[in-house]
Formats: sequence, C-alpha cells, structure tokens
Amino acid sequence: DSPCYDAKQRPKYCIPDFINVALGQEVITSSTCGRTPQKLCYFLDSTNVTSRRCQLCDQKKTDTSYPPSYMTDTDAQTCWRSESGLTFPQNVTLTLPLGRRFELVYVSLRFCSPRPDSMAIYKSMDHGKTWIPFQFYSTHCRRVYDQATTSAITKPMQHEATCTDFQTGVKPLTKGLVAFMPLAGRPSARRFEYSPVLQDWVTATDIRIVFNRLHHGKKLGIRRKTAFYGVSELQVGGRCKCNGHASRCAASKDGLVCDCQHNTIGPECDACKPFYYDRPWQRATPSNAHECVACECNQHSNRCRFNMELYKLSGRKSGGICLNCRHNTAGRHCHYCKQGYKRELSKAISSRKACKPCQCHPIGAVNAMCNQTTGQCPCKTGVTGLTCNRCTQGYQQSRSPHMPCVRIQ
Amino acid sequence: EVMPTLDMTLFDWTDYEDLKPDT
Repeated sequence: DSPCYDAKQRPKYCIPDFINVALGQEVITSSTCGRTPQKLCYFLDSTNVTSRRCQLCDQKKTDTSYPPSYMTDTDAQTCWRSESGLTFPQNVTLTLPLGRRFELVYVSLRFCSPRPDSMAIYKSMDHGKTWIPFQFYSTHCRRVYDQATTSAITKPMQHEATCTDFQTGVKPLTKGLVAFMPLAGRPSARRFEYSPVLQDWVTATDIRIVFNRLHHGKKLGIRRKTAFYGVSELQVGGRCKCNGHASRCAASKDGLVCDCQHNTIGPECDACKPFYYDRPWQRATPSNAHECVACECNQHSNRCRFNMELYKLSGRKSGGICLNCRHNTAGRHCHYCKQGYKRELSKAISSRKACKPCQCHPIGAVNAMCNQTTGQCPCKTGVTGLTCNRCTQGYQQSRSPHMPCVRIQ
Repeated sequence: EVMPTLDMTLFDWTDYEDLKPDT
C-alpha cells in the first residue's frame, strides 16, 4: 500500500506529508522585551487607533513575559514581543533552524503588533553558515533594501528574491498577516517537479526573518518609544526533502529521516543503495520514478560500480560493472568463465557450477587456457584431444616434454 | 583408433625439470 508503488508494484513518484516545520521549534531572537521592565503599547482593534492599550513587559513574571516560544506553540493567542523603542537601522532577527533540508511551501507570520514597515526573509541551505535572501517587504524597497519594487517575476530571475510593498501596510493594527510563498508567481512553478532551479529555490535548512523598520509616527498614532514587533504565530509549511523517493519522513535519533524507497538511501534519498548502481541516481518525477536498479551479476557478485561511459554507450540503459566475480566467472556481468575455465553448458550461467577448470594437459597443451565454450585446449604439434592428452594419428609419444609427440617415420 | 593418453613416465625430464608436474 506504499504511495511510492502502484497496484502492480511499479515504482512511482512520492512525497512526504506537508507539515508546519516551525511547530514546537525554538526560535532564536535578537530582542525580547522585559529583561528590564518596559512599557509596550498595542491595539485591541485592528482598524481603530484609539483602541491603543499599554502594558508592562517584565520577564520576571510569567503573565508579563512574551518569550519566543509563544510564536511556535499551539496557542495562536500567545504572542512574542520584541523590546520597544527601536530606531532604524536597529533591527530584530528571528532565526529558526529546521534541523534538516526541507522544501518550503510558505513562511507566514501573524502579528500582534502592526506589521513592520520593512522586513526581510532569508534562508540558509547550509545550516546557518550562509544566508540567501528569500523575500523583501518594504514600503520603500529602494531606500531600505536597494531593490526595485517587483511587479512580475520573469524566468531568468525566478530563483531570486524580490521586494514588494504588499503586506506592509500599517493596518490592520493587530492580527495582520505576512505570508510568503516561494513558488507564487514563478513561471516554472506549475512544472515544479521538473524544475531543478525551483527545487533548489524552495530548499532550506534554516529560516531567518529580519524586522528592519517599524511603522511609527504621530499621524499613525504609534509612538516609537512604546512600539514593538509582536508575532503570535510563525508557521513554516513544507515537506522533508526526499527527492520524490519517500512518502514518509519519520522521527529518529538523528531527527527527521526520509523513509527511502525505490532502492535509494541517504538523508534525502539522494543516492542509490549499494549494488543498485546500474543507472545513475536521479530525482523522481511524476512521469518517471527513476528508481535505482540492481547490477546484473548473475548471482556471482554482490558488489558493483557505475560507469557513465558504458551507460551512454548502452543507450542510457545499463552502466553497472560487477566487481569481484566469484565461482570462476568474469566480465561486466560475471557472464562468462575466467581464463583457465570452460563453460559447463548443462548449467545456467547463474549456477555456482557454470564454470569448470579446463584441465589442459600440462605437457600436451601449449597453455592452460581452453576455449570457454567448447573447452578445447590449445595443443602442441602432433597432440590431440579436448585436453591435449593424446598423440594424433601418425604421431607417437617421444621422450621430450617439449615436443611430446613426433611424427612416426 | 583411440590413441593412448600421454604416459608421463616415458618423458626424459633431465632438461625440463621445471615442466615436470607434481606427482
């Protein structure tokens, strides 16, 4: 019943379940209010500036604390709050390590403050060593991020971050949403499974969100001194990256691990299992599961390697080369007898007894290498027989091992 | 006519000691 195989047990493209990767994960923040008690002001009503209320944030007490864990807990009402009084270019960062590579579908933030005037989303693909811009949001893209406000995404730039003023408005004053979908508006999104560029674009090990600028001002009714960034829900929707070869990503002592099918292995099913090297590893697509195929060694070897030249020469069908052929066999597929052995035609090539020693006569034969099919040893002059063990007619045995048969005078 | 198999005892191994099979 595996989703990775059809009713006839043929392999098919499969992907793990969609999950909220952020749920229950620890978010590392550069600023959280209340190390020293601070006054923070927020809005009860999303449209009414006069609904402003102020509260003390003090980490010493639970009911006045707003820790980062409130963003990724199951309670959508609890809310993380940054320190207040931040001025541009002071920023606040949220970093969420995902623990492994995921293919992301969205990153969304529900605010319990007005949404930021400017914020950026970055991703890392190397567990936080380097960061790649994912999306910029700003009312002033050029001034804050030195980016043009993008209206449409073209194919050459579909793996690049863009900047938008969408979702940056001060209203709603509370419960506003910023949702980023890395595939939205990208030309190849409909053929995502066939687009390595977009597969790479949505891949991340970590997410970082940087709040660069607050909305504030007298006209807006927001005082900088008491304004803050507040997030009630951070969601990162995605799937374990398993390259179309697993339908399950299960928790193990090493974190989430793909349950690899199609004879693949690796944390992302990104390699072929040992001995399944007859074709190069490939990511699965809906039209071809690209399963890894075992080498054909006729049961004489359990080791092989892949050779690209042979694979190309075979019309991209088979590139495996068997190693350490046993039972006196040889060849890419252990499909013939090694030198000094002849094929026992009554046995199948896969039999352990498919190859027998030539048993060429040590004196009558030129060497010990017989014809692998007929078993005929190479005889010295005047010598005959399959193993070169007799003098031919008209010849008689001599005393010389060098020339064992001489013509009868 | 089937010829007899080579008789190893008939050979003179004096100059071909290295060819002499182990008995």
